[in-house]
Amino acid sequence: DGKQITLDSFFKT
Amino acid sequence: RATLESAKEFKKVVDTVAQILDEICLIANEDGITARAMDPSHVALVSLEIPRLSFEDYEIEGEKEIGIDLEAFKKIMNRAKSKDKLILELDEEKNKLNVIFENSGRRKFSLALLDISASEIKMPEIEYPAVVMLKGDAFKEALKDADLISDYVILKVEDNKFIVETKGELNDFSAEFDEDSSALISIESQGHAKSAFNLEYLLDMVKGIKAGDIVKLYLGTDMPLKLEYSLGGANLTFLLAPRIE
Repeated sequence: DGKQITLDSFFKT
Repeated sequence: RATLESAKEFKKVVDTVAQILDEICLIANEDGITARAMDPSHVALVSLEIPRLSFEDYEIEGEKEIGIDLEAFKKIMNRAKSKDKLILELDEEKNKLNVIFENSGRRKFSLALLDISASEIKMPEIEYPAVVMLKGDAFKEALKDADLISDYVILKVEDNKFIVETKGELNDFSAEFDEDSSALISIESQGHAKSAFNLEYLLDMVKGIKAGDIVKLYLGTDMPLKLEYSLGGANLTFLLAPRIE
């Protein structure tokens, strides 16, 4: 079921 | 000063946004009202847009930032009755937002404004391999089904089908929407898409959806979900970060 990531990395691209 | 025809409809907007955020800074200008913010954990983003045309009446000079405690606003909006109009009136002198329910009488709450500024967040430009439009209540029901089984859900697009599935320790659930499904309005995809999401957040995001509403889902593989729908004259857009193996 995985690990929750944040949105932050998607704002940097 | 802005007037909306149905306070009760707008209550659903406030209810939904308040599920994810504690406070919000509305930006009001001649185009209407917008707001955008991430939740404190940076897992979810909410973007709200109420175009000027959605208001029955709208008067403004320049641009105003209106910081709102959503818990307090939600409690007030819960007092809306079915035929109430809603008037939102900024009192800059008293630093309050007047929330007025107008029907046979007039009930006015004055909500203290918060000293917060609008976030500068722009929506990230993500290219999504799959876009699905489907009946909002069917999506919401599938999420509620998945919630019986686990605390996460996988949203998948493959072979022109949209699939909602989850696995628990013992039990599994899946819902498939293909071209024969009356709930599926359209599906566009370039290859497969598969991402896992926290169900609690997703259920919060779809809270305001009712029968007849249509949701638009943008999906990729291990990418944030973008979810859009309209509610009470407002356009709501959510981003939700995935769970990754």
